[in-house]
Amino acid sequence: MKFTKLKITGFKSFVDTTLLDIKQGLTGLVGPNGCGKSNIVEAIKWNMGEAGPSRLRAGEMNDLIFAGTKGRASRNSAEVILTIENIDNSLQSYENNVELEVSRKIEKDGGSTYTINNREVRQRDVQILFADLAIGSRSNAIVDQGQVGQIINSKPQERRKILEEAA
Amino acid sequence: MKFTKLKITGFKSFVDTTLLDIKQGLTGLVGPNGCGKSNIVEAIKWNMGEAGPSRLRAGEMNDLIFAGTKGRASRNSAEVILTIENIDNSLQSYENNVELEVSRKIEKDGGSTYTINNREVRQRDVQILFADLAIGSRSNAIVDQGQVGQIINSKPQERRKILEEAA
Amino acid sequence: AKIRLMEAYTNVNTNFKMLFTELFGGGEAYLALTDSENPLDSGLELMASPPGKKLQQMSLLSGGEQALTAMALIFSVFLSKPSPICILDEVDAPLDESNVDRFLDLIESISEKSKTRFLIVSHNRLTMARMHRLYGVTMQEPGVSQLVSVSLKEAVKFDNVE
Amino acid sequence: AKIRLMEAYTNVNTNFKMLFTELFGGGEAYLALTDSENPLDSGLELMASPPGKKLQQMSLLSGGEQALTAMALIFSVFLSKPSPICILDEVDAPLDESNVDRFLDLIESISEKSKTRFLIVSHNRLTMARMHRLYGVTMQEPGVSQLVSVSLKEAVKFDNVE
Ligand SMILES: Nc1ncnc2c1ncn2[C@@H]1O[C@H](COP(=O)(O)OP(=O)(O)OP(=O)(O)O)[C@@H](O)[C@H]1O
Ligand SMILES: Nc1ncnc2c1ncn2[C@@H]1O[C@H](COP(=O)(O)OP(=O)(O)OP(=O)(O)O)[C@@H](O)[C@H]1O
Ligand SMILES: [Mg+2]
Ligand SMILES: [Mg+2]
Repeated sequence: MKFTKLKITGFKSFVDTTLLDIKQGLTGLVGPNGCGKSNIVEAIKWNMGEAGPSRLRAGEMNDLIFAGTKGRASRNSAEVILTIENIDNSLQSYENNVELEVSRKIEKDGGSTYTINNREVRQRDVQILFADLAIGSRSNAIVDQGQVGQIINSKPQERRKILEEAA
Repeated sequence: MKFTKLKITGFKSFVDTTLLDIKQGLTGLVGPNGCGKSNIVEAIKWNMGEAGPSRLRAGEMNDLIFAGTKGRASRNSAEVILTIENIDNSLQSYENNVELEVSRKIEKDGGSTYTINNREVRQRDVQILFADLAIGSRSNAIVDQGQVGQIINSKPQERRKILEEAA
Repeated sequence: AKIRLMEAYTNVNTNFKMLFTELFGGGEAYLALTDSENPLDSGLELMASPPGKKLQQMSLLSGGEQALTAMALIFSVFLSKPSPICILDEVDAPLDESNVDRFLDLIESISEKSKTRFLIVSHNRLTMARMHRLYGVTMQEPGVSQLVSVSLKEAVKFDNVE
Repeated sequence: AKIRLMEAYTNVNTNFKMLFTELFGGGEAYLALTDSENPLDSGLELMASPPGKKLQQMSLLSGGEQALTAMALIFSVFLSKPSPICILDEVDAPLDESNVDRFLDLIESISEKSKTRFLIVSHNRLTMARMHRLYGVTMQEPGVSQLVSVSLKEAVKFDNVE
């Protein structure tokens, strides 16, 4: 079971369709301040079923759609697709699919639609799919910018919650 | 009016007397994690009259005294001395002194003693001396590790307090 | 729920002890429940002693030592249930060069053992130099992000290009 | 007290507009009181638009953009009452290379104009390279700090030495 591709269109500053190959080992994302690195991390979290805009540095879900610049008009929709390879058939419920394309799409003022291999599914189905893979939008395996500082400054009660993910 | 020397003895990890020349321009402090760079910043803030241990990452004031290691015995006192050159006589109240040595000393379980040029003074006197120089232990001109992050995450009401220093 | 949490605690604590010593190149550390009678309401304290130092609570360590200790905790949970992907956004910022090296040694060994794919955002040249491939994110057109594949030489310049 | 605060606000705001544009190499920003009728109880919002971007609240900027904006605020207050010494502890950690350069340009010009002496703690090689002198802090004996004067070549190695 491997993550292989990420495709972003109209999400935050990625107005044009952007493709990222996710390969074995360590892939570095570099670039100046404010160019969109953390937006990529948020695109992945959003695709995995994140329901809270504040977890994506947004006031409301509409803020995730490209808002326009001096040279480009704003958009009305955004889509993020994660491709997962299932050759070893470790995903029981998707046995016959060698590859899964998980898509989340949002229309301005219209809410989100999720599809897996072009079949419409519920948010819950996507969240369960990723939970079965020990990952998800709030997983410890995704460490946001500034999150290490938050763990350091958190109260002991808060920190215990980190253990619950391993339970 | 210039800061020219810092002398630390027995304060936190600086058990041996340590001298730092403060010269014109930019002086860099470098070294591995945990070697004592932020302790130097705290030595200066303490000397300037800081009264709250939590502002110096200490539970109580005794925590500022060298606590001992596997190879060294703990100490019973600590002292930090800041030397200020007053050649241009800009410090009215200390007119006749071309140089001021501000010392703060602490004895275990015994509280602090402040002296300026070996004459004992109150904490208030030291705090006023530095306030006249537009500096102090809680001044914006001393930016602690992690403080920029705190300003970013602070609420608008908190941020207004930063203006008060300029008033 | 109580039994599962205690099992998780024991499991994560074993990982934490081992990872701390690996990341600091020595020393020791452990996780302490503030109230082990009621694990479900208890707090979690991190006790640590970097090499050559006394054991103390995490809050008395230096900035970089705290960050490395927090990373040891994050990865001890990760190891108890490894996932196929791991994303790290500028976690190396407070670390000195030798801690960055040890941290990357750990990441590399996890990526080999559990075949986890890492996406790592960083401004640190040492970290960039150890990536298997680099993507530059740029805004050549103001406000519009684009992704390009870059070499290390370009990447260092990349951080510079507005 | 109200009049003094409003004067401080106007003064700091003028500095902030100028310093933001200097630090970002363009763009614009200003300080907004959430309740200018009651300045003593009001909140302070930072509105900013980095070059080529729309004006927005500081909370919507990236990590590095927020850090640089916060530094602009800190130095706008500093400039209204310059002090003879300024101490910065790892403020450059979230910045990319060109922002570090612009930030150091600002510090250098302040040190020349107001004769302020700076003590700067950093792990960033770029910052180290622009210091007028470097002190290494080391714990050759575990748990015991010592200060030694170092050259840049040594300093970079220093960050590595345990
Ligand atoms: N809906 C949106 N439409 C267009 N642009 C957006 C939208 N939401 C956020 N942005 C832009 O994305 C930028 C932030 O990008 P991001 O936080 O990913 O930067 P970064 O590469 O992580 O930078 P740093 O190195 O400073 O952390 C902001 O400057 C903002 O202008
Ligand atoms: N009273 C004390 N006696 C002895 N050592 C102390 C005392 N208080 C703190 N320390 C030691 O000082 C160290 C912290 O030093 P400091 O925070 O200055 O490191 P630093 O150089 O700023 O590191 P970093 O780069 O990670 O921020 C701790 O590891 C702690 O052991
Ligand atoms: Mg970022
Ligand atoms: Mg420090």
